[in-house]
Amino acid sequence: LFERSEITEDLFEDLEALLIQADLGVETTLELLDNLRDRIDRERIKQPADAREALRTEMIALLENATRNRKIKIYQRGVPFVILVVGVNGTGKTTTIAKLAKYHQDQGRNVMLVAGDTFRAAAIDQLKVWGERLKVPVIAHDPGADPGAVVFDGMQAAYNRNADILLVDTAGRLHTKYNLMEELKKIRKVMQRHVAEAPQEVLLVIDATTGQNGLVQAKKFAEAVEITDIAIAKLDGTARGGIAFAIARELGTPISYVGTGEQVTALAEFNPVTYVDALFF
Amino acid sequence: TLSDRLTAVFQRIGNKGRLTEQDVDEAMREVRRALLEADVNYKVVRDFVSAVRERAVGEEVLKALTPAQQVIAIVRDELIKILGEERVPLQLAQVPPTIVMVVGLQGSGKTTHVAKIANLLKKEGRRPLMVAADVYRPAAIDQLQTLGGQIDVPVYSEGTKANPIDIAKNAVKLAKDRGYTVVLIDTAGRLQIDEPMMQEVERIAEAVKPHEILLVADAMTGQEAVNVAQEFHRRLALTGLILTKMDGDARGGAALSIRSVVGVPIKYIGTGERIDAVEPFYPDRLASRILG
Ligand SMILES: Nc1nc2c(ncn2[C@@H]2O[C@H](COP(=O)(O)OP(=O)(O)OP(=O)(O)O)[C@@H](O)[C@H]2O)c(=O)[nH]1
Ligand SMILES: Nc1nc2c(ncn2[C@@H]2O[C@H](COP(=O)(O)OP(=O)(O)OP(=O)(O)O)[C@@H](O)[C@H]2O)c(=O)[nH]1
Ligand SMILES: [Mg+2]
Ligand SMILES: [Mg+2]
Repeated sequence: LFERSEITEDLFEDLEALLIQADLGVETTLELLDNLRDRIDRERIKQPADAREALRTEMIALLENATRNRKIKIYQRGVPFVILVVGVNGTGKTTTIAKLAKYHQDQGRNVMLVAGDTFRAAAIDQLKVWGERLKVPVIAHDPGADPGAVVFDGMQAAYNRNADILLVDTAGRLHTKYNLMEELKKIRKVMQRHVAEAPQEVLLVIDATTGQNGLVQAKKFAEAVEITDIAIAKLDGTARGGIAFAIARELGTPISYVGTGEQVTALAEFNPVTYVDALFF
Repeated sequence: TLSDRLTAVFQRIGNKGRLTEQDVDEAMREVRRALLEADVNYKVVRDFVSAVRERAVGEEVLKALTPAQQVIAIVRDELIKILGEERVPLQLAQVPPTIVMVVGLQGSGKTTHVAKIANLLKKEGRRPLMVAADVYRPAAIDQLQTLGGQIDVPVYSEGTKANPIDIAKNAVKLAKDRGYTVVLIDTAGRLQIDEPMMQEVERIAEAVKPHEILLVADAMTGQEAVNVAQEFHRRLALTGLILTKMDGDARGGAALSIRSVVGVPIKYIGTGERIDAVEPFYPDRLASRILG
């Protein structure tokens, strides 16, 4: 793509195709390419290879603007650090919780899990399997129980057993469902009543295969429960999760983690440089 | 909406009696943008818009009194052509049991829809058997068994240590022995680029020769829908598509993409998490939704 000898309109067409096919969306793509044209004029860029570098740095900067917003995680002694994990159905929340549990465990922290999905068939069982595998306690009630009540018990247990990290699983829910979004707000209130700072992290899990709806998801979930971090799961597939650029650009929410497989070790910290390079550079 | 944008385009162009090809180009840019925003695949959009353009430049739009509406009508018509027929039923075998296998990416809604379809079949008076062939995902078997309990449909399982190919074969044998008329095989979510997993699902199909192989696709899938569907189709010869999570606000352009490259009928639309949240497919409804 950048192997040509000069910058032509063809280059921009090809770049547009590449960015759109990575799910960046029309608006973000047009903005990036407009900025690229400006830089090419201003900096009198003649070589496609230099144009490539300009685009690459521009894309990294766009993501870094959001990553900069990442709150510093402060793990206080005696105060459980509560991570509320949310998102639409099937994105990878429960699996991401298992991965985060392992990550924190490896850092020497005491971890507990809360089976806050009391709705979906075998959701509690699924989390319990992970709990057994990682030797991490899981606070759960019966299916159909009030998620607020399970979370309350979870907060209580975290204090009693000196948990450093409390990971709270929630049921997948479409942001278009008013009652389910209200339920999420209620879960958050339960936590805040228990510990003013909780939840210290509200993690939205987005599926890398999601198209433009990912931006709507991020907006709606942020409106309901103030998302602090985003995880993009399933980046081991062919989808690039390009909606991350639109989210960074419009909401400034930091992408903090990427899921790269179904194993419990398949979690990495989001790195804007490697992410952009993997796209096509 | 596309309708508003096209109206604006043609208003800007003004009333000069007859539109030029450039005017149509500008309208086509709006159509293209609307479809890309609806997650229709880039290459599919390119082909689609050139088909629309050809019709628009023909008599229809150049002389139309309301060119914006005429373009919309052409776009809708072309969408419906690609989206295919409504209410295409599950192909039942001449001699039971009918074997249905469900495949797709992780988290797309396979397990839930195996149960939904089993429930529909049961209500029609058939005898479905669900098969738990996902031995990888924690509590996947529990999930299918829980759903089976809710709808009173039996689940065949050999636990997580068994081989999915054997599970499928044994389930079909049991169905024949016990008179189950439809066998619904739930498989693990898998990436289309995961060679061993794709071979697994090929081998299950080879072993039990399903009458229906349904790709389950999430309505919010973006550009990769085409590559995913093409690869599953190349390796399995899909017979149908289930589009899930249509109760959200994703435009569902992935459906158009998949239909134009794979061409199998959309057999079911998932519209919620509950067992009864499944509907037959109506192309005009999906066309309106994709158009926004
Ligand atoms: N390939 C791949 N699969 C993943 C990844 N993360 C999760 N999955 C798979 O995606 C599917 C759904 O994962 P879950 O963790 O159950 O998703 P969830 O968001 O909790 O789903 P619900 O609770 O039903 O909304 C499972 O098959 C997981 O193994 C990932 O990073 N890569
Ligand atoms: N809102 C909504 N949720 C759905 C629909 N279909 C499935 N779901 C939800 O999507 C999530 C994933 O569904 P599953 O049936 O577990 O998906 P799967 O394809 O079997 O997942 P894997 O086996 O991990 O690949 C669950 O939370 C389901 O309740 C639908 O049509 N609408
Ligand atoms: Mg879950
Ligand atoms: Mg499943």
